Amino acid sequence: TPPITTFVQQLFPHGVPQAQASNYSSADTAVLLTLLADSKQQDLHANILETLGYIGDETTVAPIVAYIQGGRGVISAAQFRAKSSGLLALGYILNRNPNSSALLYLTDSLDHQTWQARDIAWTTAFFPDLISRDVQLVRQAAVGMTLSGSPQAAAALKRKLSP
Amino acid sequence: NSMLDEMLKANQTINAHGLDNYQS
Repeated sequence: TPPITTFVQQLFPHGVPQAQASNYSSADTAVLLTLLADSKQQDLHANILETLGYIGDETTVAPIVAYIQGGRGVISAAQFRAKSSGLLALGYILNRNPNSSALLYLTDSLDHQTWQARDIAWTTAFFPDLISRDVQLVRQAAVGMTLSGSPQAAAALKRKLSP
Repeated sequence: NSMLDEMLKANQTINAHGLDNYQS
C-alpha cells in the first residue's frame, strides 16, 4: 500500500479503485484534508474526495460540504469535477454510517431551491446559467443518495423526485 | 420515471449486497 499522498497522485481514468482506497483509514484523512485545502493541488482533489468517501469517516462530512459550497468566481474543470465527486463521497460515507449527517445534506440537495438558498458563489464555464448548475448538482446528489444504499435515502429520492 | 426506478433499484442492491460488491 503506497503512502496516501502517492496514492491520490495517480491517474484513475475509471475513478479511484474502491478496494485500494479502502486500505486507508481515518489516520490518513488529515493528510487528505490538508491537500484539499491547497488550491495548487486541485488536480488531485477529485481523487481525494473519492478516497475520503471510501474511507467513510463521519468527521469528514463537514469539510466535504465546505469544499462543495466554497470557492468564488469561475472555477476550473478539475475543481468542478472534485465538487461533483464530493456529493458522491457523502453517499459513500452515508453507506458506512447510517446516521450520518450526510443524509440530511443530500436530502436537502435534491431541491434546486436549496442550492439557491446556499448562495454558492462559484460557477463553471460549462453551464450557461446558475439554474443549469443547480440542476446538475441535484442530479449528482441523487447519484450520491443512490450509492449510499440507505433506505432513508431511497425514501427521500422517491418523495422528492417522483413526477 | 425510469431514471428514478433505476436509482431505487441500485440503492436497494447496494443496501442488500454492500457497496463493495456493487462496484466490483
